[in-house]
Amino acid sequence: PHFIIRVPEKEDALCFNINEEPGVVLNLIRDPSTGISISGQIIGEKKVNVKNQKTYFGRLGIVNTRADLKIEVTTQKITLWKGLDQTNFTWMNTVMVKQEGLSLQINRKKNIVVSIGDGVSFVIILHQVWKNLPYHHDFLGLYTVDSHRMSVQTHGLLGQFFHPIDFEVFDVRPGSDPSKPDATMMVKNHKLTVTRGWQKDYRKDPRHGSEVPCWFIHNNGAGLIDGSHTDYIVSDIF
Amino acid sequence: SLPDTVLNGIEVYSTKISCKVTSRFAHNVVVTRAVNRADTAKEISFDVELPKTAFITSFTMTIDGVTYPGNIKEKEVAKKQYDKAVSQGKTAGLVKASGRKLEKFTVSVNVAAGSKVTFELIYEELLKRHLGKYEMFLKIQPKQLINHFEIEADIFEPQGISSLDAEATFMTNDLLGVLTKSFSGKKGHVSFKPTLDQQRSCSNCTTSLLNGDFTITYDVNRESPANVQIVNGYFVHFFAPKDLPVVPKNVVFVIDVSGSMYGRKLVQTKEALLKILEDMKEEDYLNFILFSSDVTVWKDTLIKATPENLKEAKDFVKNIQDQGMTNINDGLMRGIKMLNEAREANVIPKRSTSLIIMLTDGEANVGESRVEKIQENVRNAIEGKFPLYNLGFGYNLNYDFLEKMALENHGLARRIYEDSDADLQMQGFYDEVANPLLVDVEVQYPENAIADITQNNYQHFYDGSEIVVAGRLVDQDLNSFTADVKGQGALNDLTFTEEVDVKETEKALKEQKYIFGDFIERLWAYLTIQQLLEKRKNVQGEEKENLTAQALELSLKYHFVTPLTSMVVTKPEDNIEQEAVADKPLEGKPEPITSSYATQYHHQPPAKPYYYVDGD
Repeated sequence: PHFIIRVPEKEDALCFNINEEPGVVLNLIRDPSTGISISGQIIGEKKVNVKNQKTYFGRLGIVNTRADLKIEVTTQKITLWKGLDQTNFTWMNTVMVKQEGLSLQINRKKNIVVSIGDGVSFVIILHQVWKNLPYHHDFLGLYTVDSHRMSVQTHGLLGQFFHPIDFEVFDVRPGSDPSKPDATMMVKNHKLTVTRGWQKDYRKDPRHGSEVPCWFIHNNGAGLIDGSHTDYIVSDIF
Repeated sequence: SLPDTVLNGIEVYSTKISCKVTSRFAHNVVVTRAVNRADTAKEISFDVELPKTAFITSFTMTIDGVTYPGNIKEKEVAKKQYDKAVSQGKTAGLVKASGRKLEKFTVSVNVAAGSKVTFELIYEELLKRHLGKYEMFLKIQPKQLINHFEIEADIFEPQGISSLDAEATFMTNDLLGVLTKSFSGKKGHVSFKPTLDQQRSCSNCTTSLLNGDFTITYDVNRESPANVQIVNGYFVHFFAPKDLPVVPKNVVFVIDVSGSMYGRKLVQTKEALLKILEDMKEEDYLNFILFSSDVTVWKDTLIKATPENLKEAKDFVKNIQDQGMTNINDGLMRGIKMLNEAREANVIPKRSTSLIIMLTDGEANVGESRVEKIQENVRNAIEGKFPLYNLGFGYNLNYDFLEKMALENHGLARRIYEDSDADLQMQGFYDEVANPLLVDVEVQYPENAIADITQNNYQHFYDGSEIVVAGRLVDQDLNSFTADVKGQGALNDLTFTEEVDVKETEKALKEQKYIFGDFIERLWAYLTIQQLLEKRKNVQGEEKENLTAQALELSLKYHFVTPLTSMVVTKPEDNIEQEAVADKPLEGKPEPITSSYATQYHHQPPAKPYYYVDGD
């Protein structure tokens, strides 16, 4: 899956990929203060043994420990737990669910807007592909809204970027692809070689997406993310 | 020698039952063709047992090419013709209640030697979803072997069919081969065509083994919780979400233990209650209130259904004894008070629903015994806060009273038939109401877009059932509208939204050749009439007159034999045209003492008066 980090202070964006095996679960957001955490499980393409297999998020888990609440979203269904009691929905529903500390809006075959507590919201987008495509299958996208409402202790592959981040780009030079120049980036006291490229933001147009120019950090975001990407591998979606 | 298909000079060429179901609305046509092979005039009779929930829409009789149609008229108008028939010493009732689920349509006619006759009866009904399935019930009971016997059912469901089954109580291995059932996508098909030999009750017998119930059950895909269909400016909205957690319930069982419950009735009641206790969930609350001349309670307040409490409850049930008379009022009032107090004192969970299930086998005869006063007391005490379900055990009771009281309090009444399976009937009823998934359900449409909608708010949505709302589009050029269904679940408040693209929906349905064009309009009319008739039971005076007038107008417009209309069938007899009347018997009325027209025809008018089955 690819990650896009918007940096409004720089009017720019950073992006990186995490390449891991299908089945791996990554910790995306963890806020010990609000009790909210989000993890995502990776899926691959339909056919295995494909060179440079692309990976996506196929399953997301949202937990709010304070409210004893769990939400599991897959490309098939949405399950909501309050304690041990569960409610199931499919992507065929258009439904608004309201309960103490949670508002969940499922928009049939499009997206889910989850608002927890005092207004932290996440949007999960369903990317549907034609079911007979030989390689690809449906996958999920996660976008955060009002991330400033999360605490300063928030961490995770995405969560660590909810705090302001500073970087500097210099020495822009031609790269191996003439349309994508390379540059040197100083970030978190690391000097990295980055490449100018584009990634897709699917919030407004889930089918085609809109292209976001960004500085691409190679090697699973090494140097940009705290520690190594394998530090974010967790055993379970919850 | 005459072939086996000739019995008493009558040969039945064919009987064909064809059912077309489109979006749960069943249109059934029963056609029988027969000929009189005898040298003299003979009576040919035609019997069909149809569901009580069905409305007859048409009947015709064709004798030697001349058709005698049934005409549906206002009951009062028909009654004048009926009175004429009675004055000639003949009863004219064509339909009478038959068993628990059915009513029997019977007509017979004298046919000259060599003459042929064709009977055709059409009836329609909206199949109700019950414990996760729609059920179509056909009673099969031909009196003799038939050259061509056939049942054909075509089902079309725009949501797609998820399961389909058909079975008969008379099925043998041999007959299994001629029963075909298949479904794919939106279409389902059931066919049953036994040959003449396969109909024989034994290899050389001339009697038919086709005698029993033929039941078709199916369900539809439920990827989406709702489905809206539109044809010719009428819409129907089906709503049945799944996978929602069950709302905890607070149940008070108010049980009649008067002397009349002595013996098998009480044994069966206890068995049912013990089974119900086994199915109770730990989140539920319960209590038992027993009434005879006095009222006895198991516990003073509602008790959580913990394993320990359930064990104690079972012991209590096992020791129930019959005694005394019937004090319905005090039993019910005690139960209502208990539920109200539990809610006020927050003893029961905030997100839970309450209900009372009352079982009685008799009429109130001690304490407050005026039914109007009991109704008033109950109505004022419940104040619409929870439903009351009344189970009437047997026939020695005032079922109208029980039904009215239940309907007034958002519940329903059900008769428990005195039979070996009475305990199963009680459990079956409990299973229907045991799993509420949503409470206070309201279906909302944009006000300016639709009109004439059927009931759109329900106190409960139960697992395995379905909410059906139908209506008319006001603006024929409307492109789209939104339907919202709001309800409270066990954990959360839910609003399901259905975006309806009018043109697309209509176009998709019109392309299906299965559909008889106006089925949604007829479904709407059927549902509206049923609900008007139900509402009418609860009101008096001008309001009742208005509801009656509306229901009558629709019954006549859409040719339904309802409790407000009758179908007059003109029959040629001995060169004199005579009339018979088909009426709809009512559940609450005592079983009519009439014999059917067919039986009556060859007898002298008996001394006893005949009773007319009247909707009023």
